[in-house]
Amino acid sequence: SDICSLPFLAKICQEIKLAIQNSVPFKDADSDKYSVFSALRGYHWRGRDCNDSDATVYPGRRPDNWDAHRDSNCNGIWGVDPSDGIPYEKKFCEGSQPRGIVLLGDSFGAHFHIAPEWVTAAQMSLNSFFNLPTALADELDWPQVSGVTGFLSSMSGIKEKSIYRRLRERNRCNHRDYQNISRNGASSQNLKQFIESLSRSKLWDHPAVVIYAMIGNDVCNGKRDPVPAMTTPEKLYSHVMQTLQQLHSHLPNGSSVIFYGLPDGTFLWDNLHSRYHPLGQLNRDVTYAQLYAFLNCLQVSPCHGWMSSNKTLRALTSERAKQLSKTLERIADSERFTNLNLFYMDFAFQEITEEWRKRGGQPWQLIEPVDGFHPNEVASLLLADHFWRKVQLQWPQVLGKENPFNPQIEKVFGDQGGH
Amino acid sequence: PSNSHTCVGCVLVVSVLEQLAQVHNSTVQATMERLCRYLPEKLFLKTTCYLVIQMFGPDIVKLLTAGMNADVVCHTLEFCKQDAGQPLCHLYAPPKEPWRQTLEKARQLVEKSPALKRPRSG
Repeated sequence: SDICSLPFLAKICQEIKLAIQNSVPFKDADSDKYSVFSALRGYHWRGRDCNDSDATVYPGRRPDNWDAHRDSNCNGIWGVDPSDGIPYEKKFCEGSQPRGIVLLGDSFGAHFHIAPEWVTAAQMSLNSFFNLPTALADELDWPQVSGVTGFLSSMSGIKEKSIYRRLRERNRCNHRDYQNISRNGASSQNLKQFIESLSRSKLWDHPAVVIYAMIGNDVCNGKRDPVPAMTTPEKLYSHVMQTLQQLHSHLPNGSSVIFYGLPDGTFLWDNLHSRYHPLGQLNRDVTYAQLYAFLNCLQVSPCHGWMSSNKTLRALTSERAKQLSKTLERIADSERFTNLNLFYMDFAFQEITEEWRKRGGQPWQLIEPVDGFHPNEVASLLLADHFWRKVQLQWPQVLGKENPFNPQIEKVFGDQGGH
Repeated sequence: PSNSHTCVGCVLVVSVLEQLAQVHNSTVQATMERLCRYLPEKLFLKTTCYLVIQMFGPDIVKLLTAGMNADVVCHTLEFCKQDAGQPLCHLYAPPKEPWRQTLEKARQLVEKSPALKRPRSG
């Protein structure tokens, strides 16, 4: 019943379990938390290591001797310009205010996604499951195409880019400096179990832009009576302050933390309950209302509070979400840390729904079809666009300067070795 | 509850099997083999699929051929369990006959099946 009980697989199973439990790469020879392997918390989750046998070489660090002899920060910029003897890193990146992007998030941030072609018989073919092994090794998450740290082009054809890709376009010296510290089921409370996997040194690394996006699990659970298990504003305040203390002790001066508020999840029931789930499309026999009831009955719903036919429960969940968002806003407005600047941003689902409508879309097209819960790739990228516009307009200092040497970097170093 | 995810997994897989048979107008046996063929070798996915067919295939064939749906199949094969005092969880609309009668009929079809003695975890 358990493949890991086979003696020849026991050791590798143990190592994989540890990597997933600690949210650190499975394959990481120098233990610097960066990997040359994609899945199992490798470079799908944080910038690819360019030397996995040297722990002093990793994305996001300040360059060693201006990277004259080696690429110590893996941004693909190194060596000396033969025309004047100046190291390229000094020439192109000095004073450019490099920034790394770090996401502390849940399944939304990690981009949880079950491909509809895996469960839709009418679309199934030999090609349908080719990406299933990678998805399983990434905990059914797709951080490589997520709204915050995605580095691959969108699979949905939308032109908007992730926050990492925009930060990289703003300053090519930021190449590979991304960390997606997210986990399915993460909340303000259990973040302490994996925040240690964050890699940032006060002494050696560039400042970071940290996005705190625990957008659901403080009000979402699968319990028969979900309300008593929701986080209270007092508890949230205490958890977030602990997180900030930890960030303050790890992040270089000039770093920022941007809190995302919680969405109002009533749009789930309002837009989906009478629509057919992919399993019900062939015979028109399974609606999202039925799926929600099934998951609630088994107590495995990702969010009983919002995925419910009970209007009062949905309203109570939204009310608590609003209180928690207010708490985050209050923390951003009133707390001070010497190394960190704090900001708060609403989770603007209403705005992106409007934007999507203007483009001729329907709100239900922004939700993951199989789980009927998570915002999908299009929604994530529209949110990234909204985030970027707001930060650029209101807090541009968070993003660092635009690098005037970007064209030269591209000319000399091409794609900078990929992500 | 510990067996809840197993129940969701079972209902999902049996639903896909049922619909795949319908789309290709083929037998349940042939459909199970088709589904396993679709899966990649990596992570033992194909091997596991053939193993599952070997263990539970004959019972699934009997039940689906007798017109039972995924809910009934998964309750009969004990991937889904009704806890005492709790409602019986189902994805599809309930059968026309009462649940107890439907499940009784289904259980008779797979009586003495060796698969029912195997563990349901993992």
